[in-house]
Amino acid sequence: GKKQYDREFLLDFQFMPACI
Amino acid sequence: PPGHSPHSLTPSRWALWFFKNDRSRAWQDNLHLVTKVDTVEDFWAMYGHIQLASKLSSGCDYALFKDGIEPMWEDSKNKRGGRWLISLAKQQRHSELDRLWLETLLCLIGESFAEHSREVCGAVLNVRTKGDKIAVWTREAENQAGVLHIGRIYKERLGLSTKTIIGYQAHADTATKSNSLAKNKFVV
Repeated sequence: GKKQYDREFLLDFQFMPACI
Repeated sequence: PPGHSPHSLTPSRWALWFFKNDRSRAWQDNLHLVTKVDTVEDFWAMYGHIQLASKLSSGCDYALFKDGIEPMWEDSKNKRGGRWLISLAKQQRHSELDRLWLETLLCLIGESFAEHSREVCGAVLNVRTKGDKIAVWTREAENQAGVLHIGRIYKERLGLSTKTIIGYQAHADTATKSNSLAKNKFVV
């Protein structure tokens, strides 16, 4: 399916540490 | 906070390309595929590992395109299309370029143009001494409704004032004229 992400949602991930 | 499972960029996987001008080599030999991303998490990992746009040398380009479309007019998915072009003044490299390029990337990976997002092929950043440029490339220059929708949303997302006019040029027109002379097919 098609996913639309708003900019605030995307920006929330910017400085999250990569977690495995 | 966002959850822990990766957030897919469905339906698109995106490829980042880097162009470094070396006049001793053919244009295509200077174009390098850096990486492909298909999750929000991968996108930020990539973004954190590459130079900011404002730190690139003049003559360099970044391009983020849907997987399977090469960042050149000749690609079959681009050749009937065109671009919304943002031309920046020299001094905007330090004040605006990074913000505008990131916003452009977020518009792409967020599929911000609703059903018209499928018309988007990618985006190109040109870092140039005479003034940097950012463009969103779309697939079909004759798709007036799609092109205008994308242009209006894009202009709003960049935070450009209503007095600022941005133009859309068909690649077929740009290819036969110098950039400054290619006529605008649409403006918003």
